[in-house]
Amino acid sequence: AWGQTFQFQDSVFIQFLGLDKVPSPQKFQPVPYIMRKIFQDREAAAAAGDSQDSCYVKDLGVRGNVLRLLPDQGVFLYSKQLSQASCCLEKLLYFNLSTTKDKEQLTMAQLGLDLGPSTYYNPGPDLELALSLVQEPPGWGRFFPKPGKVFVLQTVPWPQGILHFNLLHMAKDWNDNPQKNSGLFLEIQVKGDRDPGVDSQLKDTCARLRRSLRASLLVVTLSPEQCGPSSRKRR
Amino acid sequence: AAIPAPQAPCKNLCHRHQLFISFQDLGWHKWIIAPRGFMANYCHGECPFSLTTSLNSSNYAFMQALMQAVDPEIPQAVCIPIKLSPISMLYQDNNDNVILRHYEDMVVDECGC
Repeated sequence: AWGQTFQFQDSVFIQFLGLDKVPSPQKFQPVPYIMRKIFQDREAAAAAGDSQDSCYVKDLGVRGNVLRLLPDQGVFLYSKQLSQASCCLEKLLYFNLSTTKDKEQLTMAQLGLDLGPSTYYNPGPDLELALSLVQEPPGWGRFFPKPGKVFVLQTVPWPQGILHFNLLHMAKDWNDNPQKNSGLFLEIQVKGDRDPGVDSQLKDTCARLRRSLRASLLVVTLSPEQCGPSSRKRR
Repeated sequence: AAIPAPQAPCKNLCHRHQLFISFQDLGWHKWIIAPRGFMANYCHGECPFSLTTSLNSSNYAFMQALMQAVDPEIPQAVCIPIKLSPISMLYQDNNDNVILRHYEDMVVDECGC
């Protein structure tokens, strides 16, 4: 009987946290620095008895009370372009926004691209990143980036850190119309003229980049129940 | 009518008790990344009429205690949290998303009647 009661309470707690069922992750995902910092700062403030606005994320400068780090669920693409000299990497990026509740208001969506560790003593070539919207969901092994819809084009000197891109407008659209979420197409090219003699070295660099590339979407949302006008008045 | 003297010894009076909730004990450590638990605390104890003015009491607690002194059928004023503070939780869901959420009113800081 105690077990049954406890199971019931377990499910109630799960709902309270905004989850449908008890998570059973196989392994813990790495927690990005910014989330750890926000967590530690809030813990420190609570311990010190400082009052905090739980509906404002100071470190990110946005309103919100829930932060989610969505891992990329997309796949690498191996098209004919990759055999071309300048094309280094092609990847479909996909983020599942379905865990965001209907009532939650999106206030931030930041794409993070971690191109992996770089060595100061052995810098690689400059890279050109192009991000475009995917027009249709991938099917039959094919996908179609929207023509002329390259919305981010950035040259990155090597070595580089984690790159961030603001995708709020797009994520809002995906959230309102989930059928529109077919992901993003990421293309990384090596910039400038290159000596054909260093091709093999470049191939190694691109292979390393494919292995180390990590993409994630940091999403901040605001729950009207917790952060609406009535709750502000109550506080 | 004469007001009866308090029956409860000091240790039985309304005050905050320590209660640590360990996520490991509950088996939730498998998906809650941090914290490992938190000091939730709880309120327990009596709220006798004569002390309702000194036990962080509301005016209503005073009135209820007064009525209870007159009519013992009326329950005593209740010992409840009067100041709560939030906690943040970092956890992982079934989609491998890492979530940081702020929960209001999770820790009892002060109790009253």
